[in-house]
Amino acid sequence: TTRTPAFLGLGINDKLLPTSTSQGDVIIGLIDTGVWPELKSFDDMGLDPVPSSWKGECEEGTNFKSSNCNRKLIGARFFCKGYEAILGPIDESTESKSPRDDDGHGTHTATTAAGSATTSANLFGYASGTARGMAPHARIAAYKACWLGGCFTSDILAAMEKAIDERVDILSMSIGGSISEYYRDTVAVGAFTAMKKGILVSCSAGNAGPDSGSLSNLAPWITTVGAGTIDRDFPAYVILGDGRNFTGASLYSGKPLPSKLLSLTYAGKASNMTSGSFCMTGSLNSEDVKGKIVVCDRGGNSRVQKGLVVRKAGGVGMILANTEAYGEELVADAHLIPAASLGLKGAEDIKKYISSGRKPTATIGFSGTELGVQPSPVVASFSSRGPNPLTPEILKPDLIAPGVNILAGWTGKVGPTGLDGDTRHVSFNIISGTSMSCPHLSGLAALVKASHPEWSPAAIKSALMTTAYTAYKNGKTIIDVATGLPSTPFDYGAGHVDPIAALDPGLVYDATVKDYVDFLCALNYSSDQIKHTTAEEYSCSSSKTYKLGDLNYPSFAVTLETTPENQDRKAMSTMKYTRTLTNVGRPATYKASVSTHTASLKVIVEPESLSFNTINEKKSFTVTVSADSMPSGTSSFAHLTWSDGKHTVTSPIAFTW
Amino acid sequence: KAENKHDQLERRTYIVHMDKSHMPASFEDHHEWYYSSLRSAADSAQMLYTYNSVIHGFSTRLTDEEATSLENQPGTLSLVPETRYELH
Repeated sequence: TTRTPAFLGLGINDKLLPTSTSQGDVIIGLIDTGVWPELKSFDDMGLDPVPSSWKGECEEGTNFKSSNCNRKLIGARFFCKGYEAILGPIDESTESKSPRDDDGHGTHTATTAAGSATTSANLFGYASGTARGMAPHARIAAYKACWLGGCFTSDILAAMEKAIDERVDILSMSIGGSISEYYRDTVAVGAFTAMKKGILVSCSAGNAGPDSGSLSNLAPWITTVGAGTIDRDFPAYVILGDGRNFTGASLYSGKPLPSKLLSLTYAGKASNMTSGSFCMTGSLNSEDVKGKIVVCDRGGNSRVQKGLVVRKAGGVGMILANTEAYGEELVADAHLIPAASLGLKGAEDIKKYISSGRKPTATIGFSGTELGVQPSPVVASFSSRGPNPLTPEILKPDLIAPGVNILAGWTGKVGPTGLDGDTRHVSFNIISGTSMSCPHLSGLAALVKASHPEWSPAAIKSALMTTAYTAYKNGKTIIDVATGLPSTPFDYGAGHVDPIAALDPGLVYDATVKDYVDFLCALNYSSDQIKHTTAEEYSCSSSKTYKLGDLNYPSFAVTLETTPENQDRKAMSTMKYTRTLTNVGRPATYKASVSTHTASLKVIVEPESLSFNTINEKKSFTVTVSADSMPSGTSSFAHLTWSDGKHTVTSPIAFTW
Repeated sequence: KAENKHDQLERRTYIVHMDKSHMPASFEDHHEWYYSSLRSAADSAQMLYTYNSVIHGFSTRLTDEEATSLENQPGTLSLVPETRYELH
């Protein structure tokens, strides 16, 4: 990717960063749509021989040879038996029965995680610079389990098993499905075995935001990644006939609109269909849009598809209007006609202007790439939000990473919009989603793993979470673009990843397989359900009291008593949590502090100070929360920080009633 | 194509979790045992994958009746219907 390494503070010469040799020992497996191996981002120049631990290989198939692998792309496989069983044999004239990526998504995620540095990367001149993965010397193994018709769990599970057996270190999965109990959740089950074998599993949180409780990939042994913006925009301008000017976003690169103002219309008024405002295929009346710029509402179909619908009906430009659900979030697309996306406020103003009936006119202009945009990051509107709909006692997402307008490698099979009619071939594309934030985190986890090969997946996750930041340099909380207001741990989890800080966290909240089994016991899982989840025999002790909140997790989610309806009297409830910190730094004394903005909440940490004398020394503490009862649905937040003056080890605390 | 369509209507893909501790001593290899369990519940069903580490079991396509029969076989922990995941 371009820009995100700098945005994340990954300077080339930072002395904390692992060497290229130690990075080269880390293997990132991605379960996705495959890989386009000819890209320069998979160049293996300067890489050491493949680690001797590696058991994988490059599987041959349609337009894919074992020679497509090298010291960067060290493994490539495909899994299609489940897909073919449902949809019939793969039509090899349209889809490669091989690890080759016909979609682009898998190539984008792989290069984001660990692509080699490639100069002069850009998409039609946008976002130009040197593109590199987060761990540019780490190895990539691509497991194709996602096809044009989707990703089926039998194939995903087979891919996970292979990746685990072949000894990847990090497993990156930018996919999600419906929520189910952990023992019926294929990715959760596969990730448990991966965790047991020391593999960190990083998954996308989902793009169902900003609705609350919209997350996927919820298991506590998974690292669940939401998405934020970076300090880069692709501004486009919509100028109205009355002189007003609105800033939007676009990656359009073709012939500009004529310099004169053009007639402007709203798709909802140029269609006889009830959902005409979305510019669905065949919905626009040619006589109403011919020669005009058309305002289309976001949603219903793909954003770039709307431009084609407008063009087919005779329109010459398109304004993609955000609705309430998208707020002010601007997602740039490589439209095939002059087009720009606009935030909710601007979109509403333009619709009012059109309704005013004074022969509305407009034009659209494009001004390339803007850097240094502030504030950044902001939480992406689409990023799925907490609370955790399955286990409210575990806070999810775990953290956020860059996921908006990310430039990374692309397939040679389809153009940047992915539309059939898009014949443009590009080596890089700019796309958005928690799919993009997940491999950022996977690559950063690879850096931590390279620096600390002995750390468990839980320790790596803890390092990434407890060093994440929640405020800008001016002290103000990271904004949620969906509302324009300060975001909360339900939006960003522990905060935005800060990889350099994560390399030296001071302390970690480690967790063992037994801790996760205890968590399953706390869920009251039967022995069969535990066996499902863990693929092993474990039993819960009848003499032990298991508590969900006692999982040694780097964040806290406190569920409290609600005030009964029609009762004014507030009852006080008290909850107690135990956590254990492991020293991974020098001997030091850490002091606890809690920041909370709600007077009715009391948080007591005991002891208030912990001294560590040796490496890997463990110390436990308790957090006691007392709170008045509140109406159901109320939430509040705090942060617990342990600091020795050099390190800050911070955990979010989310309270829900 | 017609066969596929028929198959689609009749069968669903399941991920079958097996309890290896229930494998009868007469089987030397758990694959054999999985295969035998599947055969006794569903004559013509094919295994898509066998899973050895991530879970113990296999995936296959079964009719409702076959699924019920397999579920009742000793050593079968559960049948989880396949779901479709999406790119994020």
